[in-house]
Amino acid sequence: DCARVRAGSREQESWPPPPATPGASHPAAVRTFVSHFEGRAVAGHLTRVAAPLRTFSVLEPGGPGGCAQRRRATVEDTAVPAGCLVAQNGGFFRMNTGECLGNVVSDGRLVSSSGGLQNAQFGIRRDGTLVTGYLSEEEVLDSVNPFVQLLSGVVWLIRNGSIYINESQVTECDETQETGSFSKFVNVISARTAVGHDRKGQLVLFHADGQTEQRGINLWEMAEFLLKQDVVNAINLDGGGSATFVLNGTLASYPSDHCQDNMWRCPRRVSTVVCVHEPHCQPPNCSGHGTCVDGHCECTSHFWRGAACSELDCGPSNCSQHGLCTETGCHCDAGWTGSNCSEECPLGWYGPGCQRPCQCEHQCPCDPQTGNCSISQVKQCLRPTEATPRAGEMAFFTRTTWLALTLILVFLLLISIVVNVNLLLGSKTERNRHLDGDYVYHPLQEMNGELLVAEKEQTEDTCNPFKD
Amino acid sequence: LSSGVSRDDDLLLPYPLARTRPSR
Repeated sequence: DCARVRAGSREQESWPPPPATPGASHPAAVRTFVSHFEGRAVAGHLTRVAAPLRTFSVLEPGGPGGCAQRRRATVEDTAVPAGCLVAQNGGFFRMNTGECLGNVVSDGRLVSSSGGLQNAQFGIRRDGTLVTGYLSEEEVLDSVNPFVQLLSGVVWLIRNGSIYINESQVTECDETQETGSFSKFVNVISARTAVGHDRKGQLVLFHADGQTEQRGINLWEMAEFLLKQDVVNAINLDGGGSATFVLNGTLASYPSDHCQDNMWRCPRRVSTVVCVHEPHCQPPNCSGHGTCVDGHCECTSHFWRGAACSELDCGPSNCSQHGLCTETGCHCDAGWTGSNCSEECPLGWYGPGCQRPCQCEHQCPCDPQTGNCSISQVKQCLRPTEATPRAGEMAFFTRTTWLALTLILVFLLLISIVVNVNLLLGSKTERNRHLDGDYVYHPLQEMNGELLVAEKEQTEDTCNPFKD
Repeated sequence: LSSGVSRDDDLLLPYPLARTRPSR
């Protein structure tokens, strides 16, 4: 319930992303310690995370929507489905309602905003910048280089390599009546957790076992321990019975809350969780144009390029300025074709990608862009205006000739038929004349003084009336 | 491994539970 700051910039440290180390080794290095703080042995874990932009997430309790539903869940229950290699409890929450307190951004989604409440914040922006400190509401909602992960704690432990606890007390709680509890919160020993980063830009998670007023460490001791581990900026997260460390999905710390059977200790159902996982891609779905393999986007189509498969690239010619680069390659403007749209349409074709045949008469080419028919000087253009009549003439001539020829032939045929019929009839009549009525027999005349053999016979026979 | 529900009995809170004044 401290002051709210809606706009402007507040005290904060931004640490640029470390240079990408492709094929980095395992995303998280977990070290276990048992250290002595003023004679008290304290066990805990320190985790260093390489490439946090792709391997670190803030998770809602029980998965997305957990804050809206004011869910509480053990760290294991949230970490296992998310595939966390390492997980710890995250931000503070209202115990009786489960309300997530402070700002929460999870995998690029703004889950909740504290409206500018001035408590310690830790986040990662889209470009990988690590941000620690105080943020106005406007800075939380920044869309130019938005936060992809963000959570709130209480007390900025280390700022730029120096302990910053006193300054935090002034900023984070300015009311005397609360100072009593705030000061106790800072100085009491208990189980503690923290998040920050080191000089290499590796994210650092800290966890120490304890129990309020009995075991564990206070914030000063935690800050000193982190400074020795080369931590440059860090904030304090929820502790006490909330402090939980989960390794490969299994509880690996000694929570201080008692179970219903107070012989035993049980992990508390908490709110947000900080999770270290195999490298995610940025964005996780590779802009919908690729698959995430070991934290790197493998773009599906040959033309999607870039770390997020979000850039179209059709090659240096960029479609020769005559087309649009699409995920299936160059879509050529009207009049152009070829894989790089560098070729004009072939004769007789026009339109986008030269897909349309010209519709001109006389097979003349048309304008490759518009398809307008143009009488081109191109010699291939058949000038059928002259040729057509010629062709027509040819056709006409051929047709007429054939017709005339046919008619003549038919005429000749008719004449010959008539003549033949006449001849036939004539000879018939003749014959009939011979065949009908009296016969007059004219012996054939002597040839060369001799009767023809047939006639000799004839004369010997009776007269054979049928003699032709 | 269900370890059962905790009693939430180890409280470490930076601010008192009862709200001493409304947010400004």
